Amino acid sequence: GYGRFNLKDGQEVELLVDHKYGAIGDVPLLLPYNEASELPLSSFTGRKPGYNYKIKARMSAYKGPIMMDGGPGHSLIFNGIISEERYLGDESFRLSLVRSVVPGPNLVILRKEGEKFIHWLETGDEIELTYKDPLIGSKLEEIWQFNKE
Amino acid sequence: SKWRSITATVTHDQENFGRAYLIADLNFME
Repeated sequence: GYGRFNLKDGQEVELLVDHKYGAIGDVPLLLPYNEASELPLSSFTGRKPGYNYKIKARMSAYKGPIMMDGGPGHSLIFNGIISEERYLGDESFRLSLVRSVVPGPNLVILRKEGEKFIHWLETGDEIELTYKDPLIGSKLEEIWQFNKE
Repeated sequence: SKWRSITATVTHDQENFGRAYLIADLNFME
């Protein structure tokens, strides 16, 4: 089997995917254990920040050659939403604006469109970053100006 | 990049729910 729960290739599983889309530690939890399976989830298009999901997924074992940079690997492939609900709490969470890309330098994942600051996730989905404190705005502007150059 | 890490502490932006994160704090490590 694969991952810490010894999943079989092709096995159907249920996962909890929470509202903190793209946050540090954003990993699906395998049911009924409520623990990370240590296998990445792929193909969950349509996931929206702020919503908790119970989904179905299928374990897919990678049988190709191993790449120097880690390359593709075993994964859980999204196979449908069982339920979704809007998150109503106000818990804060952390987002990394720097991403390491192998091979290459670390990248700051931030751009400005008009007056909006945009961050994008590894899936390609984008999220706007807003602020109330003007000091945060000036820091984002500094990052963006440095990034642009 | 100039920064080794930039971490934003965020919540959901209630005025733009599902589309935006509201930043409460930014931490830099050069």
